[in-house]
Formats: sequence, structure tokens, C-alpha cells
Amino acid sequence: ETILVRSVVHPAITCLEDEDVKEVAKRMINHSVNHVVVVDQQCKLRGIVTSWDVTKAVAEGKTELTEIITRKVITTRIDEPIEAASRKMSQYQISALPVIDDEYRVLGIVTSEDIAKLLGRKQ
Amino acid sequence: ETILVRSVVHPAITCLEDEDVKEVAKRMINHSVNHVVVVDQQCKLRGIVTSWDVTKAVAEGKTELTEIITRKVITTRIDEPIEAASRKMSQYQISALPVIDDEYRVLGIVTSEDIAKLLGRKQ
Ligand SMILES: C[S@@+](CC[C@H](N)C(=O)[O-])C[C@H]1O[C@@H](n2cnc3c(N)ncnc32)[C@H](O)[C@@H]1O
Ligand SMILES: C[S@@+](CC[C@H](N)C(=O)[O-])C[C@H]1O[C@@H](n2cnc3c(N)ncnc32)[C@H](O)[C@@H]1O
Repeated sequence: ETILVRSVVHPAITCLEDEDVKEVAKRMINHSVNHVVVVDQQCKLRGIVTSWDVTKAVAEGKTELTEIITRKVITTRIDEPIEAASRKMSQYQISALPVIDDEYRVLGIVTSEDIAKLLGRKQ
Repeated sequence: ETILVRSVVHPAITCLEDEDVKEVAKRMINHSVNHVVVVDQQCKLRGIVTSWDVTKAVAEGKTELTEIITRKVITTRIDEPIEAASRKMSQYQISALPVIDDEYRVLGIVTSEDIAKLLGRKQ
């Protein structure tokens, strides 16, 4: 049986482009997540910021959010097989994929943690 | 067939307890990892620091490494089944397990990214 992204997707924590790095860092801590999806006022995808990017800001003394947002985002769809999503993460060495619809609206997010959980259940 | 931690473990990036947060942040960025295992001079486990902890330091204005090191570390063994390791990560909501031997020496690390990759290959 093929498992689809639909069965592991969960709500994404989001932020706007003009927010402060410290605010975004607080949001990651308060929600205990490593990924914040950057959206516009219509919840359309604009980029992604992770705890790795915040770490990079610390390592390089950067303070502006726009300096650390990743713009070219690798994404997935609600009906994509988990196997394909997992291969994308491995190919690009990333640990999360925002789930988008045809109009680039963010529906949720899938992380390598979500997928690893499946392996704990499958066998 | 049961897959063991042995088949996905890889070398851990480590640091000492008295290092600077910025140095540890640079190490994460230079090695493109989210986890640094804190060890003593004999490479024995003392704690773990992740990009999430560095993000917490930013959110809370902390500057000392010892303020952000997690001391009670969930670990795994080289011959533990991947399924058990994955269940531990899910249970504690963490994304990596240092691999240790009987004398608490750090042999490597397993991440949820490593385990998610298996799913991309298995089906
Ligand atoms: C290349 S990974 C390296 C560290 C580790 N493998 C991880 O995933 O955090 C870190 C970078 O990937 C970026 N990233 C994370 N998810 C992404 C996605 N879905 N699409 C594009 N870049 C992404 C982050 O913004 C960050 O700059
Ligand atoms: C609870 S997780 C929450 C965010 C996300 N689930 C993740 O794994 O990064 C973040 C915290 O887990 C801690 N942590 C990561 N790996 C750990 C491990 N093997 N044992 C104990 N704590 C760990 C980190 O030091 C950090 O304080």
C-alpha cells in the first residue's frame, strides 16, 4: 500500500517576510519546531526559514530575516507518495517539505521526523 | 529483515563543554548538520546541542554554551533495530540519537533524516 503525504502532513508554523529574526526564533521554540514557512498575506509560499538558518545568522552575525530566508523552496503535494517526498528530502539534504496547492497556497508541512515515525510503526 | 542502527550511523560532529556558542554554530553550518554532540577529552558523552538550542539562545538572549546544552541525552546502540531507535525519537520528539558504547564513548549519530532516507529506498 502506498502511503501519501496526506497521511503525515500537519499544520505549518508560518511567518511574514518583514518579521524580526528573534520573533521567528521565539515561534520555533514556542511550537517546538525547526521549520517556519514564510508566506504572504494570502498564505502563499514566499520561502522557508529553519533553526539551521537562525544558527547561520548566529555564526555569521546576521540580524535581518530577509538575509536568511531560503527562497527556492522544494515542496510537495497532498497526493504525492511518501516515498517520493522522502527521496526529495534526501536528494536536497533537507528535513522538511511545505505542502502546497496549485495556487502556491501553503496547506501544511511534512518533516523527516514525521516520515521516520512511519518506520517505527511499519515493521 | 531487521535493519540495525549499524547500517545508518554516521560520524558525529562534536564539541567540548567550554566552547563558545558562535563556534559551535559555525561548526553546524560548516558541516551542514543540526546536531553537535558534547563530549569530554576521552570522547565520552556529556550532552547534545542542536540548531534548535542555538535558536532558543537567540529567542531568550542567552550567550553561554552551558546554558543551552541538553544533559539528559536519549541514545542508541550500534546493534539496536532502526524501528526501536525511530520509536524513541518519536516518543521524545527529537530528531537524532548519539550512538554510544558500554563506556559512554560516542561512536556516531543517527538522525531522523537518515531514517527517512530508508523509506525512500524500501518501497
Ligand atoms: C541544506 S539543509 C542542511 C542541514 C540539514 N540537513 C537540515 O535539513 O536542516 C539547511 C538549509 O536547507 C534549507 N531548507 C530546508 N527545507 C527546505 C526546503 N523544503 N526547500 C528548500 N530549502 C530548504 C534551509 O532554509 C537551510 O538553509
Ligand atoms: C524537543 S526537540 C524539539 C524540536 C524538534 N523536534 C527537534 O528535534 O529538533 C529539541 C530539543 O531536543 C534536544 N535533543 C535533541 N536530540 C536529543 C537527544 N538525543 N537526547 C536528548 N535531547 C535531545 C535538543 O537539545 C533540544 O533542546
